[in-house]
Amino acid sequence: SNDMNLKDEL
Amino acid sequence: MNIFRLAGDMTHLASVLVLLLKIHTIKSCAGISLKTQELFAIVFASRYLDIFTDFISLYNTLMKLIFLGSSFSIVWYIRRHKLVRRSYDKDQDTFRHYFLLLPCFILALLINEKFTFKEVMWTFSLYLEAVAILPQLVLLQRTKNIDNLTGQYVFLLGAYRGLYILNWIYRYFTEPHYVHWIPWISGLVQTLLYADFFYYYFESWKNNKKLQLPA
Repeated sequence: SNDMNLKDEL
Repeated sequence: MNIFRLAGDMTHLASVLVLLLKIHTIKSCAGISLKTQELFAIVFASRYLDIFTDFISLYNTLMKLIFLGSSFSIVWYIRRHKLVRRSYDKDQDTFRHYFLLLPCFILALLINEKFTFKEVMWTFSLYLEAVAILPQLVLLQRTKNIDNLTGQYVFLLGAYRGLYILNWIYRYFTEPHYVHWIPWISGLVQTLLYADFFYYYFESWKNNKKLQLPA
């Protein structure tokens, strides 16, 4: 999802 | 993961290693701003609240642990280690860093993608990271002799931010629905803060001279 995209970054 | 993202993370990791090398091996933190290091520790603590609740990948969890562990141990070293503490430029490192916390927090309360505790703290960490380098840049301006490790440390931090922007551009064109204004704008602000430093860093490198920032 869109949310997951964001949180895979550090 | 794309090459820019990986290179960005590796530069970030390298910056931390360079700083730890300086502190641990040379037992010196001369030219390093404790204020910036404290802000980074707060940045990671508020950003990685999901570390034990949301599993993304082993890589992700390991890197989070490294950034949390290193940032808090650097603060511990500068504050508590007998020898390292002595090398700290306390009188020069005068930036009122606590004044950055409240505006960043209020901004995170007002501008976020979702009004939940974790999301607000995550957004707060982005805003705070954007400005966390300011005490370090001010200290660099006041430092007469910037040693190589300190210069490399700040250079690597700036490079990490620049590479993250390339990563976002790459992801924007390769992934559907990849639009994230909050991290993009704060990341851009953060990177722009390094522009001046980069200019003088490359000048000193080109002319083979010692790095010095104009006051």
